[in-house]
Amino acid sequence: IRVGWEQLMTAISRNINEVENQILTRDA
Amino acid sequence: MPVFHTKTIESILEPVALQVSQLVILHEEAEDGNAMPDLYRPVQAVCAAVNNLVKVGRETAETSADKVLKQEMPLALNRVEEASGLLVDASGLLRDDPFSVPARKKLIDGARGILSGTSALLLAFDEAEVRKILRVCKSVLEYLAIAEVVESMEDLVTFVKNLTPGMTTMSKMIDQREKELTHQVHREKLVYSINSVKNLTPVLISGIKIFVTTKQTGGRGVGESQENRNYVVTKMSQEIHEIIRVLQLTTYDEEGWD
Repeated sequence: IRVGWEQLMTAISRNINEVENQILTRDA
Repeated sequence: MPVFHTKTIESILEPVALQVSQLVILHEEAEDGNAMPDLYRPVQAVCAAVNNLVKVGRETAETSADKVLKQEMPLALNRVEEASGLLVDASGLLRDDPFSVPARKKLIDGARGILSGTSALLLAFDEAEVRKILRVCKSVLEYLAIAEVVESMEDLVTFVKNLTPGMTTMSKMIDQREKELTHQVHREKLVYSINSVKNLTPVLISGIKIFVTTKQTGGRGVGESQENRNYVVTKMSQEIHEIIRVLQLTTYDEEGWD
């Protein structure tokens, strides 16, 4: 569990960065 | 079986969704009280990412011409921001007490909140993309109706000249969209309908040409050629209506589950 929560936070950061990239690369 | 309706959304959200659900199960199993790690640094990294996302998202919403997106984006961003606040609270509580039950709950609620907020954000963006395609489809649909007032070869040249760009754009957009969808039945329907429209385009032009020629030479069969032209216009319009319908589907009908 110890490793799991840290990994999840890292995955969430990456996920947020990818969402940001999607916003930046698509013409809204 | 797909959960997310586009490959982009799936590729971004699915890994996190899986981890969240696994950790929720682990958390429930570990309620007897194992010490939690210090999550200060990873939570700070999440916060920094959220701050950037919110900044970029708000700027995008402000400059967007899409009114629905303008309304929906800030709401989704608020959800992400609130969820990130829960993670900060949780990491603070865990520093004081690594066994804190409220901290664990906040961690789970925060992780779920970020997932649902980013999901809402991606869906809002995807719906805006769909609206762009719908606008093109509707403009082609409107222009198709002009076929019924073409009475000379000159008109026909103008008609083809004006129809072609919209038809090409629509076709490209549908090809891209089809590749993006995870739902096989929706993909097949889009491919079928856009291929029908593509195949019927030269048939329409030739149908109009026959009508114009027949009418100009005063020959018999004007009514028949008119009927034939109208039939092709109707068929093409029906296929475009079907494309418009399928583009707006995001849930999975029974057909898709089979």
